[in-house]
Amino acid sequence: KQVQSKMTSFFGVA
Amino acid sequence: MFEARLLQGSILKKALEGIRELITSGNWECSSAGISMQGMDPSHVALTVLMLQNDLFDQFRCDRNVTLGLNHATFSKILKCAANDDIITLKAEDQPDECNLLFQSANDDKTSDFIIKLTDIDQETLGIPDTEYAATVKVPSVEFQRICRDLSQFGDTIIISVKKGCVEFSGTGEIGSAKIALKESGNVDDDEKVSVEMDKDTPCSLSFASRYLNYFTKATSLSDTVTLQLCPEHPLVVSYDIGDNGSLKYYLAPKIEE
Repeated sequence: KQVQSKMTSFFGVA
Repeated sequence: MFEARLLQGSILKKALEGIRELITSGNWECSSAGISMQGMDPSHVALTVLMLQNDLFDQFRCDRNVTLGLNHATFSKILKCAANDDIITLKAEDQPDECNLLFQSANDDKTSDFIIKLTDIDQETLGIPDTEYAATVKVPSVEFQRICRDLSQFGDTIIISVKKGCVEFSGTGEIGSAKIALKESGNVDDDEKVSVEMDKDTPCSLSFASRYLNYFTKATSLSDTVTLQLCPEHPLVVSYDIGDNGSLKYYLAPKIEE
């Protein structure tokens, strides 16, 4: 089963 | 004082069409280098980054950095009052609470003067790391738009697979499945070309929500070609160049195995 990941788990807050 | 004059006003109109459905409002950061805006959709699945460098404008002045907190639905409504061949000038004082938009018709017999109220938006900015992409694919933007539209009829996920000399888009769902393969085109000169560059020869394949890809293709009118960059377990990058001095880039988080 595939789940949608989030951008915030790839790019940190600058 | 900030003032920027864009001879090709249609660029701003098209950019807003590619932004407004994903980001309801954003901080347009104006500096001497140009204008940039970054924002995520409410579910944080996609990041949109607009860059308009100063030499995209035929006049550009920004004495001190200025932040224009804009509601994109409002901004879009005002831009809809501009003709495609209007010259658009943006003006704002330092620490502004409003932004002045001036539209001049091509034959200069009509000028429209708008004031848009700015809003305070406290939005976190994401740092975008440099990434070695396993694959960089260039396809005609209209072709990509058509593929995303056609495949999203089959399901909510589009798988993008790149191997040597070929990029494949596939979708599956209740009604069945579909696979569209584009081969690298030989005639490298014209815009209809497809190019596939692999970092190594390892094929890579990632799954993405078709809904977001269809949002991104609202920016199709900005550029004849669109660039897709893929790397396993990384967001997809979908880039539309704006002439030689700007870009509208989308980063889409992949669907991953639970």
